[in-house]
Amino acid sequence: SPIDKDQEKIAMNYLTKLYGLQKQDHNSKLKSSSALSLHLKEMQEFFGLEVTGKLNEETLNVMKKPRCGVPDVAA
Amino acid sequence: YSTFEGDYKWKKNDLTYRIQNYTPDMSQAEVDDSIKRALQVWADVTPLRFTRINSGTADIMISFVVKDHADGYPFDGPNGFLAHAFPPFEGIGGDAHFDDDEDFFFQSPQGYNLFLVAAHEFGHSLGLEHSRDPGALMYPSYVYRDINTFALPQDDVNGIQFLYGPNPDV
Repeated sequence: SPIDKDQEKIAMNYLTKLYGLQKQDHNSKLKSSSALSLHLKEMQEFFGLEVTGKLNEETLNVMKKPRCGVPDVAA
Repeated sequence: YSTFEGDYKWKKNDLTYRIQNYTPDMSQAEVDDSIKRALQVWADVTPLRFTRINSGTADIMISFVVKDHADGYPFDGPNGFLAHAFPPFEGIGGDAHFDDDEDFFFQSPQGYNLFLVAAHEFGHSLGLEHSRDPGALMYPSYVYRDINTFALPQDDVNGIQFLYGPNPDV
């Protein structure tokens, strides 16, 4: 199913807090989407998910699980 | 297992801890017991020993807090982030914060078991980062385990013994 804006927000927040994604630069859409993809790949690799760099249902489900707030990778 | 980049380990084996406040979810005796057993998990396999103090600054300061609690890492209300802890260093290093917007339980498998969450956080307090091993205690997601038969998974034993060596008394 398509990922809506709210789900995207959850993902951005998750990657900012835990995977060192910088607050998005709204003036540089291209730059931000490649940064997002890079950090998504890092997260997917950490959790043993299929590494696509794209937000999908499986990745979102992992992001929604209760967890520790310490980042997974060194910031 | 994974350890924090840099020299994040305690330079002494005798560490102190202090419970600064309590969650209303459990009795104080249950919190005390959960915290004591969570630290003992790590003491069982290393030379580290933990002594509780009730005043002053301990190496590991333990508190139940909500939302923004002035450390730059605000909690997010129920579910989501359950707790966090800082690796060993002076000051806030070693301290463990639990999100009191969560429902913590002593024995029940419902809600979040305080012993399991605390044992994970104390792994950070001692210098372990998150593990990619889904069976490890240091895996970032919360997984309920039977606490009556709990044994520290080998990945975590390997990690903590890499930092501190084995328990000389065993």
